[in-house]
Amino acid sequence: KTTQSSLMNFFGKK
Amino acid sequence: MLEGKFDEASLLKKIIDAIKDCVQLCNFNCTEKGITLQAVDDSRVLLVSLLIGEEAFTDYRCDRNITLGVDLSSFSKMIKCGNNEDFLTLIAEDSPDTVLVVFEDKNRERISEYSLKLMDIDNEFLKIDDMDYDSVITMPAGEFAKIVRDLKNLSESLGILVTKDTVKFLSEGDIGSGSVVVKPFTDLEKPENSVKVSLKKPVNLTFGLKYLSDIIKATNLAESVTIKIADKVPALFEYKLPSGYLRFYLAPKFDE
Repeated sequence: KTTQSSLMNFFGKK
Repeated sequence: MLEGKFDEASLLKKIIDAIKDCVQLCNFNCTEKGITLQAVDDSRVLLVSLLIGEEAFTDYRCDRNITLGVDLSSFSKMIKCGNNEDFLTLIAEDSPDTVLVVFEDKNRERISEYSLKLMDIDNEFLKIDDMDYDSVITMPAGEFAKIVRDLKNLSESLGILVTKDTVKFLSEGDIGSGSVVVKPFTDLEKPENSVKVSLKKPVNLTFGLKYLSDIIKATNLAESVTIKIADKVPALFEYKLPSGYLRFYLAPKFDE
């Protein structure tokens, strides 16, 4: 079973 | 004031077609260097980053930075009104409420003008640092699109495995499984058909095919696609424009 990660886990808000 | 004239409307049509299904409300940031856009899809899994460089236009001027808040589904309807070969010019004042889209037919004395109402869009801007990728693959954009379309019939997920000189795309689903192996290949007569694989470390990642299906809508924009991947970070899919790029950053799936 795989889970989709979010971009927010990797990129910070500017 | 912004005035950007494309030699052919088809370029902007293809760009908008490539992104309008994954992001809807976007700010086009116009500067003297060209037009940029960054937008994230509602699920925050896919990020679109666009640069239309000044040299992609036959004429371009933008004295001050201008933001155009655009609903892409409306914009798409308007730019479809022009023929592919028409000149397309975008015109906007310094603090615009509207953007003017002007089509000029090169063969006839026909000019059509459309004015699109702009919106105030408060979108998140993510900071993307340059990353060191473990593997970089360049392959024909059409070939990548076919792999995604074919393997999407089997599963919701696509595995991308890169080992020494070999890229394996695979999907496993209820009805069975499928895989496509691509190896480096140089086509001297048609360099755009070549496949390049550079590898620092083997990579094994899984991505949602729903998002990859959105990414391949950019296929018509470039002969080849460059895929940059590294363990446990978003992958970068890049389609080069005549000047600039259309990039997609896609967050991976993980085993629970």
